[in-house]
Amino acid sequence: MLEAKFTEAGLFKRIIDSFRDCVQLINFNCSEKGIAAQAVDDSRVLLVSLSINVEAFEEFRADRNIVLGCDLTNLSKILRCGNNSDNLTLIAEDSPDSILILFEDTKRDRVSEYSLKLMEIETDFLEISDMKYESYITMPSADFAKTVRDLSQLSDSINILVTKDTIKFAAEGDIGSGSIVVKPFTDLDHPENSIKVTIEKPVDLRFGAKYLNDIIKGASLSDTITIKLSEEAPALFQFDISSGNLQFYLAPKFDE
Amino acid sequence: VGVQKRLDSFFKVQ
Repeated sequence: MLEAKFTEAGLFKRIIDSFRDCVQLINFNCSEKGIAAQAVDDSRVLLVSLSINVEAFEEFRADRNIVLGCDLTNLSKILRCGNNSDNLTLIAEDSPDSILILFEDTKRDRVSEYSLKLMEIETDFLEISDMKYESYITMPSADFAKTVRDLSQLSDSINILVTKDTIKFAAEGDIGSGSIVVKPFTDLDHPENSIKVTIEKPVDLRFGAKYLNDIIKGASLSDTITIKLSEEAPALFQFDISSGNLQFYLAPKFDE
Repeated sequence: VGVQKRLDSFFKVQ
């Protein structure tokens, strides 16, 4: 049996909203470690990987491994029925064909209960071995989101160039071109505003703006984003939650 | 501009 209680429904809602536009169907794998999920978008360019550790829940119990196959459009319809401040509990039997979603407004003693039909989703699992990256960036997620939104107006591709003391985002299209350069700095009073760059080797990569626009939806989960880049591997964009994270792996574009 | 790579060329499918 699975019983997973979030103190605030808003957290689970924000997690689901962060990737429901790029993947439709996903298996949530529940185990004693928490809830994990992985899905690839239809074009097989963007991979979403979610892990919510046990510590992120107010209460968590999974007697055995339970798979919840969900259509995210339907799941978010139900999640919208609860208030962000409600307690949210997911309840499922060991081999469930539906899941119970419980919202509790503890102040008003109001309980609402929904049942969502589950699906059998057959997916191949991509094995991500420990990859070696050449550049690491940590920056405010809101800054990254604005950068992506601004530059996507110019082109369907955005370049990210990282050197020792500069990160340059650039786009070039029919109407013109644009670039945004940021430099590492430390804000001691507000560490979340800091920009950190660690590089072993400079990188110059190009990504589809469409996918970066999917990724920045995760900005509501965390004040910061960590980006790991390599010329040889898909880039990793990571948003940390209280205990766990949401990761997007994005395959780059290459010149012919 | 540029050719979009797929994840399959980097990751093993299980």
